[in-house]
Amino acid sequence: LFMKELEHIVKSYEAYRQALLSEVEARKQRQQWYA
Amino acid sequence: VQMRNHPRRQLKKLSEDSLTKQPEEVFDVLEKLGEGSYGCVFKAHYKETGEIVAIKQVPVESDLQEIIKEISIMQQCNSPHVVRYYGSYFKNSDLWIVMEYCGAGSVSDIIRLRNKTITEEEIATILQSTLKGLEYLHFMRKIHRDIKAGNILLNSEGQAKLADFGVAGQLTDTMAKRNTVIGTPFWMAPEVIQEIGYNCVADIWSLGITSIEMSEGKPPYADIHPMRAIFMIPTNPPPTFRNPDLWSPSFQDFVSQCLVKNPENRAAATQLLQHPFIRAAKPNSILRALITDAMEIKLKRQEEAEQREQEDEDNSDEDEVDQGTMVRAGTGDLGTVRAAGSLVGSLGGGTARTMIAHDDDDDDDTGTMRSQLGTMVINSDDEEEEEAGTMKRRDETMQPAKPSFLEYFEQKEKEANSQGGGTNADNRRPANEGDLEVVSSWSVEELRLRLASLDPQMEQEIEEIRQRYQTKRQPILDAIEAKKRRQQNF
Repeated sequence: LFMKELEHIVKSYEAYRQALLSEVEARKQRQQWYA
Repeated sequence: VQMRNHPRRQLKKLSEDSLTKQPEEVFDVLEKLGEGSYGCVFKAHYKETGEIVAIKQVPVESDLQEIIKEISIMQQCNSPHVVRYYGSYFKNSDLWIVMEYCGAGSVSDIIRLRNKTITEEEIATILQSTLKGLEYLHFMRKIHRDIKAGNILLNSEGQAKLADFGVAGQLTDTMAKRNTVIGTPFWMAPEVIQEIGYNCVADIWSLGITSIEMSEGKPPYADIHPMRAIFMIPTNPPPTFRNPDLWSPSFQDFVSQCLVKNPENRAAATQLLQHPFIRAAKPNSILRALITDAMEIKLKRQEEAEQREQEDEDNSDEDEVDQGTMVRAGTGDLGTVRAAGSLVGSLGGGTARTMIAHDDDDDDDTGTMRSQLGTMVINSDDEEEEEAGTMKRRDETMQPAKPSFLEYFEQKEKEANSQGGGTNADNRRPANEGDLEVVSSWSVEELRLRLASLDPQMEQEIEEIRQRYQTKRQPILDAIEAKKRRQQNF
């Protein structure tokens, strides 16, 4: 049970991290395009 | 320094007479060597023979199951390459485990004390002894499961010995592959992380990582969060040296043979002992300079710490009578312990964070300092046994906790909706990827801040669930403790 909960948390955070990183990257590209 | 207490003959076991006495009658506890998974390790003098031993003092509220397993595994081993077990005592609320003393401490202690890595020649010698230990252990159908520089101890003659069997496992004929996620993340084999079952060669992967650790001072991925490393190890190609030009082709080949991702194609300890890099290893005596150097630094730091304490004590004597009395009492009781304690504190130079910040699962054992890279234990063995029997029950009761950031998003969305902005409340699906769309509404600064706070937030949540499970386990541990109190020394 502990393992499953742990996995759930880690995977969720990993998805969140990816979303944040992609957004940062997208903003960077957008900025470059405007420049 | 190191030869002073070196015993001429090898202690096999404590005498029957010794085991019937109180431990403090049998041993003079000399100094604290370090703190381990379940308690502190002390250097002690065995009065009967004059030999030096290491005593691990474990509070009874610790995970006794793990400790009993560790004792049992050490008890079954009889190899010069595995730390020996001599006997145990119950004393008040502590279990005293008497073990072989390894004067030079662990390989990671040596690296940390000298603040420099080990040469390729020295590594070959250490690896040779370690491989002999692993060959023996694997022959006995045991997996160490936590091979790393912190768990390889050196005696004063430079002989490497495997230590810390707190997470070791025994393979049986019916259970040829285990599936518990266990070990220290950066050293864990891909198949262990993937939970597809593993066997003895998982230790060989860890040995490959340990080779890199000894060469470069830290294992691959040590700079990133261990939880992320866990995702990367099975996905990425096997790690290699940061700067391959610094290492001989033979050493590189040895490491590449350890770090084969498919365990079926990975070499066993016996095969690796025949590798040219290991066959060319020099005798243990080449480690003498390294050991003397490390021990001199240790002694110097110990003296400095003692001196500082003496100065503090003198100052407090002058300042306040009450405070002075308090310090004196502590010193009288645990004089050398306090000094060594300061030494341990002063050694904390590592940067990598532990797997679970509040967990005490560190490397430990005879002569080992506290390490900064912790051991991770996810499924306990009693859970494994449950899996083999009535595991179905688990899924039915499983309710995964929702990460706090998802709750945060939901709250945000709720707020937005209540302000009349959103009408898509029905589309909201907690814990789904859709929730992550909210990131597009944040500023770059906010995105960066959130990225930065991600790891501590995750660690906090992990700690919370760990504590929740600890609370569940407590009544069982209490019952074990009650039973244990009725037992005698063994």
